[in-house]
Amino acid sequence: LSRTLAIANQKGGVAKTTTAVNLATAFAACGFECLLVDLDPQANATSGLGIEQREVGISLYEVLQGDAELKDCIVQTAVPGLQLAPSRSALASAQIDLSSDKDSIDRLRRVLQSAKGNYDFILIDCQPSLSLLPLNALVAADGVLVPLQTEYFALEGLSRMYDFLLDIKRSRNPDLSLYGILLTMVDHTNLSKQVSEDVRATFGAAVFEAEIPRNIKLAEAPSHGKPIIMYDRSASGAKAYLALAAEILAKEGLS
Amino acid sequence: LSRTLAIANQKGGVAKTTTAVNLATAFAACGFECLLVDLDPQANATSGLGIEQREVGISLYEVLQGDAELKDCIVQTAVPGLQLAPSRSALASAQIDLSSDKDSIDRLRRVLQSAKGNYDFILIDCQPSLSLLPLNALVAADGVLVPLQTEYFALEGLSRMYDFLLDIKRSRNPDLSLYGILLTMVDHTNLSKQVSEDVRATFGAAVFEAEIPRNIKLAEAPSHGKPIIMYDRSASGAKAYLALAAEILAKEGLS
Ligand SMILES: Nc1ncnc2c1ncn2[C@@H]1O[C@H](COP(=O)(O)OP(=O)(O)OP(=O)(O)O)[C@@H](O)[C@H]1O
Ligand SMILES: Nc1ncnc2c1ncn2[C@@H]1O[C@H](COP(=O)(O)OP(=O)(O)OP(=O)(O)O)[C@@H](O)[C@H]1O
Ligand SMILES: [Mg+2]
Ligand SMILES: [Mg+2]
Repeated sequence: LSRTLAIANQKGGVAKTTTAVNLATAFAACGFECLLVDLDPQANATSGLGIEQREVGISLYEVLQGDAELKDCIVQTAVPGLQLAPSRSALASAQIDLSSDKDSIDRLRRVLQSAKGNYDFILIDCQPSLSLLPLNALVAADGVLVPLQTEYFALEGLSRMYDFLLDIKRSRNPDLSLYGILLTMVDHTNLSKQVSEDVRATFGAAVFEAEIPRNIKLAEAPSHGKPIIMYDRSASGAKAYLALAAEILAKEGLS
Repeated sequence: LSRTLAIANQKGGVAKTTTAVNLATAFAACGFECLLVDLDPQANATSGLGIEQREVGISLYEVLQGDAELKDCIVQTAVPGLQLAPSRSALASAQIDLSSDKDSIDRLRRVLQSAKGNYDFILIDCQPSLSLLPLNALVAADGVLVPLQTEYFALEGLSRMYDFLLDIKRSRNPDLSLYGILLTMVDHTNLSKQVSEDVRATFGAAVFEAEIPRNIKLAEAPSHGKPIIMYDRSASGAKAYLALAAEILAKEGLS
């Protein structure tokens, strides 16, 4: 088994990076080999795992440009079983550099071919848009995990994200599936409850049972360069991502 | 006076749209004429002001393509003194359509020339990126108002946003200034206090005195298609945006 999942949603600030970093760590904690691909020029997944920008040598930018191999950029993180293909802000110009190329949409898929055999899970953190880089992630992935903040603007954008996925499935990647919708920053407000109910009523089994509560420890952990499981394993946010990992492993017939 | 402000930050979910909608409404409530330009294909500012996607006729997309005039797309909102240039998701393809044009960066600036005389304030809501559309906003604007969520990933991205601004000022728009940094979703956690202190220590007077507290009413209002002042004028979020408007008007020598 080697599952490649894109963590994507064009709405900003819905916990894509928080999910990518903490789910990858949870898989590694369960003994699976995991690669996190930071496809966002903001490089938040890179710093969230404790790797400073000045420490990044070869990044995904050079690999997508064809100037380096994927294995040249991969680094070991502080989490056993979790490796990272780091990002840097130059990746933002990939959008312009690559867009004239006719096969620019296939770049990441070809790059990740060589890695599939070495990892049980490959997670791709995406930037908040529907542009070339997220497009590459959906073409390369087996499924899309869509983090959804339980608020109005995020709910409003869900149908566009879903249409984008269907479009890629039809035109570029027939194996692509909606791997699941993950409710994030869930709290006890009426708004959060209302949105959660709406989403479960509309998307049914496509919504993970596990949901991520609003938990300040999740926002604190990145400032220490650590995933939540290493920052505070007793936190509700840590337990929630471990529960999500367990649900996914059960779905895949692993444990 | 006609001040054009871009509400921009490439970090997602930091309250760009919430600030654009509620600051524009606060200016209108104080008797000033205001235009809100929704430059985000997500069209959250459009729906946040109660305009459904199916009600949008000509949008900013057609105007930037050159198929319509700005005045053809402008609609009156439910707020007296506040008009809107609405967005729709087709705007996402402007990135590709316009990018081959040598003057694609100047489009919005030229489009807004005709409007400057009719409004005291023009606010431009931007998508979470540093791509062509936000670039257009910075070229067209007199100043950039940068909403900043008081959390780690948002703080990390601030220096890139500032570099981007300096770059545009040097190369395209010498009048562009950092109009101010607005602290948003401020709460009583150590993280929020820590980030607020760091930002005020680093950016000093460039940080507005007014700050926006985390207030559930701000997240509820968009689901009713209303700005906070019309949804719940007594809410802390409403008072905060009125205080921000007052601070800006005082800075401009108006009141
Ligand atoms: N469950 C949670 N509880 C509390 N804070 C959270 C939670 N999940 C994420 N956060 C915080 O909310 C902010 C947004 O999360 P994050 O940056 O992961 O979202 P994103 O979707 O990756 O954003 P972008 O669109 O900019 O890439 C961050 O400051 C993060 O630390
Ligand atoms: N002060 C606040 N208190 C509570 N919720 C808030 C506050 N400001 C914004 N929100 C909510 O937080 C979410 C993010 O805000 P918003 O959508 O305005 O950010 P944005 O920067 O425009 O996002 P994007 O990067 O996707 O354009 C929204 O659901 C909004 O309703
Ligand atoms: Mg992110
Ligand atoms: Mg927005």
